[in-house]
Amino acid sequence: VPFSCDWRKVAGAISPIKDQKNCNCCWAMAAAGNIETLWRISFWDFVDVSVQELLDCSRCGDGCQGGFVWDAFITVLNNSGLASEKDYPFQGKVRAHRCHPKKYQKVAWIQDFIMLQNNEHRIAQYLATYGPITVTINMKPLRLYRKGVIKATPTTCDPQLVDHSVLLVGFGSVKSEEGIWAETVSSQSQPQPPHPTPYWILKNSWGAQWGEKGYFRLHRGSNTCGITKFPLTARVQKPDMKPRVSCPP
Amino acid sequence: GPLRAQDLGPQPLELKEAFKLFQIQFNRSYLSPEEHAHRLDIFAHNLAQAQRLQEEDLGTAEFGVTPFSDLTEEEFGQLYGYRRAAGGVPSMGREIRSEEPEES
Repeated sequence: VPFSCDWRKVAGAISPIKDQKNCNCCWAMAAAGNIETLWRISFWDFVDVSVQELLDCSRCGDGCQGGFVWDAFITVLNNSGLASEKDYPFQGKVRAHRCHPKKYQKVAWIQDFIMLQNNEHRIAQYLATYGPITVTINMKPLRLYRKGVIKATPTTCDPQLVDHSVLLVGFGSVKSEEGIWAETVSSQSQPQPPHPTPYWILKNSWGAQWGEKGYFRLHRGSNTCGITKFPLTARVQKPDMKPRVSCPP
Repeated sequence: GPLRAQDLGPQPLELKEAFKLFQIQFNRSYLSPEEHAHRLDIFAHNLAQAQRLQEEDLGTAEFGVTPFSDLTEEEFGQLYGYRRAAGGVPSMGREIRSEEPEES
């Protein structure tokens, strides 16, 4: 596992930040973001797929009332792919009778999808090797989040109550204030190594005005807010095929 | 009881200023003075909530005014959550047993 990895640094690898507006469709936005990124880094094909098609053709009723990432992937498999966002644009509401999977040309499709191990080391390894994945977290601290690395405990952010799906796009470490302080202050007594704060970089779907230009960071290594509960990703190539580009540090 | 703007201490004008800046930054307007007052109350409550989150956080995160600062937690959950999963998604157990990522 590399020390850091940020797929945002590959020009065009990550599609623009989405805004789910008044529709509980984080599950579809996360799945779409996953497929878009994998197509971009695997085939250098800069597609934006239709979230609205995922909602209209959802297997589980009103997709604006919530849903699951695995249902989005099953919809993609059942419909043999997805149309483009341009052809089938996001409306922010479900129109189930408007599910027309054959009406528009498919711009992206998937081979299958998998759930990774509930292990942050394995998740980092997969992310760095194969590309961004979706995760489902407890969104409690996100509503009033502005910037920085969120580090919660199971008491302050229950890792079992996951209710929001997002796209994991990278990881890294930042030297914490305490680390800098320890390094400086302790120089006369006992030298102590700085205390880096490892973090995940996640792409949200609440618009670019929220958080760090639409992204946020969660502490890595403590299962903060249940990040390891449902790590899912589509696969757009054969399992042994790696993307054309590697994750920049 | 509910925290009201006037209960927040000696700086209600600062609170109103902060709310005005929020409205400008995120392009918010309200249909009536009653609605405005209601949203100001929620804004004040959310500032207090952000303070609590700040105290609880063990990382470097900053909490404060966001595009959702005029929404209650319930309103926000209805608009942006994933209600079908609220209270926990169906028990999945450990579905993946393989060490290898290429095996489903």
